Amino acid sequence: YVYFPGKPRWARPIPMTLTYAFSPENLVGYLSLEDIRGAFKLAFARWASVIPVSFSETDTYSFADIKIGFYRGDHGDGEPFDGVLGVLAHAFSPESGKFHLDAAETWAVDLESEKSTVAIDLESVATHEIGHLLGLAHSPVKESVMYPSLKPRAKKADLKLDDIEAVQALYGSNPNFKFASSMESDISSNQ
Amino acid sequence: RPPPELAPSPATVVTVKNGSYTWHGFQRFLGARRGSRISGMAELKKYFNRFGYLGFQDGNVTDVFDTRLESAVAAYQAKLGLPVTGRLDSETLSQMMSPRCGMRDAMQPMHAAMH
Repeated sequence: YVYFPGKPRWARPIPMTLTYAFSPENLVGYLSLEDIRGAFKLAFARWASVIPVSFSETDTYSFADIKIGFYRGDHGDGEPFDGVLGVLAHAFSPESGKFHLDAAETWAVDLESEKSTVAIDLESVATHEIGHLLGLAHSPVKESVMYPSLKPRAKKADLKLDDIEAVQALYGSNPNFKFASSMESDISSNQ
Repeated sequence: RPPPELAPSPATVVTVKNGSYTWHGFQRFLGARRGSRISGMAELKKYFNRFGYLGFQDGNVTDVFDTRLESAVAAYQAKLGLPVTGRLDSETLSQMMSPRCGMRDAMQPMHAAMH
């Protein structure tokens, strides 16, 4: 696993709660807010299960620690989106909290019902970007959530040992966390 | 009057031609190595620049596969757990054309500017 230079993290007393909110003006019309909220809730819960950090949704967008929105093209942060596929999303290192998704993608909350060949699993991307918001950079371990790429119609939202060790080194372990063999990753498959 | 349809409405099917994928054009660089000159290779250099592998010193981006691009390819392969060859083999190009996160791989973190 890899950290950002300077190893930034949210500098608050542990255990901490981070709030998140969705930009009301920057959503995608074909997904309901309930579906989007559900996918993010699952993604946040994955990280919260391994570290003593909890995530709470708030309606007060301007005061939220983590601000989530779907944007097209140049949206003012110097990192323009590029249309279908290519770059899917980006998030900023701590403690910025900015989380942007490319509105041009076909975001899916259920790959079985979404038949598009270019559908991108929202929960998988959300889980990856939350890793950035917490302070993790891209990992070279292919099975890890923090690996930088994700194929269309693929689901990769389960945290692997590489992700868990990385984030626990920053925030400590959730006292209720239990390691499961499914979290192991086979780094030999990288070659 | 016909009864209301109980079956779910058919899911929307969206098809996108391969050629419209953002980095699909990189396929033509398959097999390229140091010394190769292929039209459009400047776009490949911009990709490596965007994700933190290649700096542009003088702004003059050519279509030549030079030693700096070779180093960038090798760094990319090492960073993404691919066999390090310094060449644009099929595994490397397949990885490069995959959709991905916009965060740089080898980089300074993205900082939000405070206004």
